[in-house]
Amino acid sequence: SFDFTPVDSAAVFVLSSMARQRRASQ
Amino acid sequence: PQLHNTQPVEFNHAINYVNKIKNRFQNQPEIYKSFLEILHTYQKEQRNMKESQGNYTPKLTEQEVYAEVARLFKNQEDLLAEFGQFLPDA
Repeated sequence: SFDFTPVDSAAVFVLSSMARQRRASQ
Repeated sequence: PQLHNTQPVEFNHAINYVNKIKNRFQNQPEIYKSFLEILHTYQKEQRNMKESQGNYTPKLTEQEVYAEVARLFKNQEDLLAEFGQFLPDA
């Protein structure tokens, strides 16, 4: 399910910014 | 403009990944909680580094984040491999 809490959303935010940073550094 | 096109992909990937971890560890909520704490610490360290304009050495490097997550996700190699796709300089 996609029953996300604010904590889950924070994790999504961190992971997607990590992925963006990774892309930018490549 | 290209960056804007790719952002939703990264966001969706992150949502799917977090969802996968939640489902995998639904009977071990402490593992999921530890994972969130690692991410939170990493984010905090990155912010400190950014705000100090390079004069701050993060306490948690990408390698250490990966090592911690590897310890947490032992025997869950697919989750670890996928985590490596998010981490800069993994």
